[in-house]
Amino acid sequence: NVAHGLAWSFYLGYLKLVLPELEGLVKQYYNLTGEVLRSPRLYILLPLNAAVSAKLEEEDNLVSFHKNLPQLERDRAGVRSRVYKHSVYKVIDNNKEPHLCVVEYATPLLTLYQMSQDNSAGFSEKERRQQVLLFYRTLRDILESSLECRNSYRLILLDDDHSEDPHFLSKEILKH
Amino acid sequence: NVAHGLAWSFYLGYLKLVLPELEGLVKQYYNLTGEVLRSPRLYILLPLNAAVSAKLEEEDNLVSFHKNLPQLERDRAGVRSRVYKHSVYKVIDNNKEPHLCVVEYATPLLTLYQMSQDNSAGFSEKERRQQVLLFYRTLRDILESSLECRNSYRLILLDDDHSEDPHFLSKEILKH
Ligand SMILES: Nc1nc(=O)c2ncn([C@@H]3O[C@@H]4COP(=O)(O)O[C@H]5[C@@H](O)[C@H](n6cnc7c(N)ncnc76)O[C@@H]5COP(=O)(O)O[C@@H]3[C@@H]4O)c2[nH]1
Repeated sequence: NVAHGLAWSFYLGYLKLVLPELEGLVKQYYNLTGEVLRSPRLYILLPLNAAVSAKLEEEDNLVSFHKNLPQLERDRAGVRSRVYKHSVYKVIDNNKEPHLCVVEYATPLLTLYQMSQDNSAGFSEKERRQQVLLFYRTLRDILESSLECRNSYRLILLDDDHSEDPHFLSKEILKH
Repeated sequence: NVAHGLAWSFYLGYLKLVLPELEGLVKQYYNLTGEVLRSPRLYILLPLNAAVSAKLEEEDNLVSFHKNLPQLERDRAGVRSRVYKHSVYKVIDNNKEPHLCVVEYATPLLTLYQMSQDNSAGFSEKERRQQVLLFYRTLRDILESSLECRNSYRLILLDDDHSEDPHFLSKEILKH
């Protein structure tokens, strides 16, 4: 089951490394910029249709890139000083107030999307939605049992019924 | 099948992005350092026992980190200017001659290894070897059909029968 392996990979190869460091990076960011974030958590976006954008502003113009957090460097599998970084976005609410949030899409959904487009991957568009749900549930269960990652993330499942609302993304982020 | 999804993820999320850029990065590296590499290909190490080291010198002292190639930056899934880089290693041969090679382990094998250690992942040590072989075959087939990645990589399957030979890794790299 593709989604099962991708959820474990996302946790073991990324979230387990970066989430415990997040609080420290947010403090460093405050020392560098004087800016306070809405939350010290990583907001992880999971669109049910697996349509992942490179830039969040493509989805909602009330969301704009602000700055990157200080980066982490780790020696991983022969790559020296591999870089891990997160982006801070400014999200405008109903009262035109700006909020700073650390947000990104769950990268493995991009793999699910591209696999459903490639004939040789053996994976149809119809199966994709099921796999996204399986990915979400597996990841949620892994993270809930993870002591290292407690309180450092928010999983945001995005329904695609709201694609006509140009400000669906900002509202969903600010709900949390 | 975990290995199938991880092979596709490794290709779609990494090799398809970086391999077409490799020749350009090796040229830039030459312009910066005057150093010629043994080959413009990325050597990808696949140990059958999935035991992936952070640093190659831990495996063979004839292999030592030299420098990193110039890095690539891409906007991916909401992370702005995500960094992709490869490490150049100096590998000494039987005649004490040094060779410069771009080498790294296939990082998803680290996921397979860690999954076999975690009880809740549903994945035993016995299944792991089979999954590594499935990962290798799936990746090899994907890469052979990929026009973008032609001639820019070498897959090096590492048997664990040679673990008593302290210079197995350097010999395997230099065979190619
Ligand atoms: N948002 C985000 N930022 C990151 O820095 C990052 N690094 C990993 N991941 C995601 O976590 C999971 C585990 O990563 P792993 O390194 O084992 O596999 C990676 C790894 O084998 C390879 N790869 C990707 N980026 C790099 C890189 N910069 N250097 C070396 N290998 C890389 O290709 C696989 C798939 O990558 P992504 O499809 O981007 O998603 C990964 C994956 O779902 C990231 N996600």
